[in-house]
Amino acid sequence: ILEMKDIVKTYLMGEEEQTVLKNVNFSINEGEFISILGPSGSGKSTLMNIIGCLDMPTSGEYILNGNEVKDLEEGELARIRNKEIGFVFQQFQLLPRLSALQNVELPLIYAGVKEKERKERAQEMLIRVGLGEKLKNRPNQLSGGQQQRVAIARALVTHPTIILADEPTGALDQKTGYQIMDLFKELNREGRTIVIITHDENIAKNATRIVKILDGCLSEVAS
Amino acid sequence: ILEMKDIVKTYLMGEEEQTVLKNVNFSINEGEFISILGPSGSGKSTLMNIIGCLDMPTSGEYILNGNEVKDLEEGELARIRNKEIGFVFQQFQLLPRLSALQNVELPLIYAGVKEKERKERAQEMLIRVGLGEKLKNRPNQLSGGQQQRVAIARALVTHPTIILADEPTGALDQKTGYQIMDLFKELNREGRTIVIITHDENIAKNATRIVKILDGCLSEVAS
Ligand SMILES: Nc1ncnc2c1ncn2[C@@H]1O[C@H](COP(=O)(O)OP(=O)(O)OP(=O)(O)O)[C@@H](O)[C@H]1O
Ligand SMILES: Nc1ncnc2c1ncn2[C@@H]1O[C@H](COP(=O)(O)OP(=O)(O)OP(=O)(O)O)[C@@H](O)[C@H]1O
Ligand SMILES: [Mg+2]
Ligand SMILES: [Mg+2]
Repeated sequence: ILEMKDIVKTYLMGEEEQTVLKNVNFSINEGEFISILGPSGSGKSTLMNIIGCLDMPTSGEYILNGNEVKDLEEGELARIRNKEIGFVFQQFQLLPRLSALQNVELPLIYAGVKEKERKERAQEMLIRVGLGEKLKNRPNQLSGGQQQRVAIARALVTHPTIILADEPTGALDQKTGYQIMDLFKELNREGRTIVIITHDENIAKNATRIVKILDGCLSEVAS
Repeated sequence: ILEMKDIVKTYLMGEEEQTVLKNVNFSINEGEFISILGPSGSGKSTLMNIIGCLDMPTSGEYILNGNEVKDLEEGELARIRNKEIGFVFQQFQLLPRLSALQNVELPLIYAGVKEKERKERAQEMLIRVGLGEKLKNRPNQLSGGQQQRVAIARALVTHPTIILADEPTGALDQKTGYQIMDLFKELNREGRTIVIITHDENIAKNATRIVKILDGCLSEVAS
């Protein structure tokens, strides 16, 4: 479903060049459940943003569903990002002026879903992540872990085929974190492909494959 | 150093009242190292914001260094917040247009520290949290865990007597998280009072006292 060959990502800071991803070779088959582990600053979010077509590599090939992403038009990229990929951001990226329910409805608005169905689906997903009582709260009226769960609900409400979650349990206590992982495992049993970045080895163990990243270099770990 | 009696915090959401802290009785002696554990949404950050004088309780007594906080003038409250308390926010609250170094210098500017000493102290603290190579990066040029460590450095640079850290290791891998806890333990050996909110039992064990919070009610755990 997804293949990366010799992916390099370099940032320019003033005059200095910093290479954050160094010849990453990585492929994902449909229906896999992968965890990406690695220290702070090692390149996990940078890799995830490229997988999710939110950022372009400096060089290398990235083939998604048989197409080289570099050759895709912006309209097609936007379609893939909205319809096929669900992205849980490390810092949630919720819209501050919208309620929890409105934040989760947003991707359904872009997908052209009618209002009645939209509200029902958004509410159902928020109940699934344990926030049935918080539909009207805006982000600054929610705790950190509640905001994170709104971000998870928003990523899942379009029933994406690929779910990319950047540290989805970072702000959650152990019990709530495991509930979210049970939800991801259920979605994976339905056939969805899941990639999770995490620092927590216990969370990583839910995956069928663990990939480690250190200083921009990837290595596979038998799982 | 700090005593709370029958602290209640209630939020008004439209017509509904929601009581988040229910008659919290809690005191902290100078030099203690306390961990606050509890599930997502249980009231930890709400309690911490009241301890740090960033928010007022709906009712109850809060005596800090012998003064009832309600009777303090805004100028005195601001002085306490700047000089005596170091606050690590759950979502970092870094200023997006300033570099890591400038973000850490900010509290020293408010404290009237001269430029040369300010830059030296800010740089030293960033080196201590492992970010010596990232002084010029702005927040959007830093990873999640790197931003968190800038927020930690900013809270510690004024050498506060009380350090309040809301989930300071949430975005960090285990090794980096333990390095930060070593830094907190060192500061505690110097006599500083430390209160940490965390979801991670391993991190909580660094404290000399563990307090659990569930649905707005506090209970002490023998540690
Ligand atoms: N826009 C940018 N400009 C310059 N450097 C950047 C930029 N974005 C990220 N970096 C650097 O790239 C490196 C990798 O960042 P990345 O966010 O991928 O790390 P990470 O593995 O997700 O870390 P964390 O676990 O802390 O979230 C970091 O050292 C960071 O400082
Ligand atoms: N401004 C507000 N208006 C209404 N409700 C609020 C407001 N701020 C917080 N709450 C509610 O108060 C409760 C406690 O929030 P708090 O942020 O203290 O939790 P927490 O224990 O820090 O959780 P987490 O571990 O997820 O960060 C939550 O249910 C939240 O929805
Ligand atoms: Mg990251
Ligand atoms: Mg909180």
